[in-house]
Amino acid sequence: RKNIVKPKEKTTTSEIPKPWRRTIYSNEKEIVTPTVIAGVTFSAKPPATTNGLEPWISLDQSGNPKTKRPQIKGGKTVNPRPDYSTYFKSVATKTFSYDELKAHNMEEDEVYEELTFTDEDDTYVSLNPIIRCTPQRYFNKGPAGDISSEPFCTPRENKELKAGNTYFVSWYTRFFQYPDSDKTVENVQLHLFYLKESVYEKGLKKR
Amino acid sequence: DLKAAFFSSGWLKNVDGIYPLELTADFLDGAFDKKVLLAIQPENINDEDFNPWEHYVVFRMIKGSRVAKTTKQQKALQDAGISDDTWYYVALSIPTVVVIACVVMYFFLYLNKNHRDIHDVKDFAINQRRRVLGKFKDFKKYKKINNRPYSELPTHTKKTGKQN
Repeated sequence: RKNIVKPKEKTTTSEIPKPWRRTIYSNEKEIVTPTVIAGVTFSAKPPATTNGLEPWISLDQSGNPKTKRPQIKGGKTVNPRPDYSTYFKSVATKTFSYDELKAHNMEEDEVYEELTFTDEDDTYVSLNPIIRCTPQRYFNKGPAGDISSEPFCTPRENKELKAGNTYFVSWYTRFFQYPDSDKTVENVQLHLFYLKESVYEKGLKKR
Repeated sequence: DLKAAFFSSGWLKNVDGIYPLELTADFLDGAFDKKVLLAIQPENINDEDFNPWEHYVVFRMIKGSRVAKTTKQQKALQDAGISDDTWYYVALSIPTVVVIACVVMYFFLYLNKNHRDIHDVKDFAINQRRRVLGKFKDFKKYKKINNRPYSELPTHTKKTGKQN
């Protein structure tokens, strides 16, 4: 007699995260409504105190969300929060002439250029718990693996994505800029196309 | 070009840099798997100039394997006591019928053991076996001997004068 399979009760929280309020740009009040997509809560209320070990969400090669919990082991942090270095900073070059700087080891006609990085406005970006795409996470694609996947980070090339699931497509936001200025493009659109496959490409893989 | 796209997300805020793509079964058009090209179009490129092969990722969309598990409906039926295990009955009943038939045959033969005469069958079986040897008188070698089952041993007789 076949034992009846009793699947474990999945703890599903039917409660929808409640909206919360905050003040942005020093004096503007705002109500933020969290949304849950594929198990990930966007625009969640940030914890009152942070110690750098809050869980964050990474993406695997197909674009599935994976929760990472930073831990301190042996004095090092395992699964640390992603560091975006200067990928999302806007860079400005400032030039100093000799008169302005009067450095002792500077020639009279020498000009000193200094790069200054300014942080981006993370009012809304900070509400996204998922790891952001940076050129560091690009991968190589194409038959010879010599084509960069820019601006995409996920999904990876030739991954199998199942119907009925939700996958996160991520791209580097500062990849597209207006040609005449270095302003980032405001909007983008994603399209899906069918590809015709030759029998050879399809292969004889058994379903 | 864009007319060939079977899915377009509409204009998204580029600053987010992320989009939850939900793949629905009807994207597959009934096939089991399809190779799909995912392309991104910035707003400063219009539809005519857009080249999907410029910034793209190719992935394979599959229907996914279906594990034959007791689905919720089946489980609910089982809970309600309705179980469609007719094949249980079939699997159990056939050997039972065979066993009952054997037992009945055994008792039938046992009861009729004195009212049975099968010597003709037995003789036929034995003749079949003897047929391998055949009748002795038919053997060329033993044609002159009268039904002696053994071949004669060689005899060493003295020579007569005539043969010298």
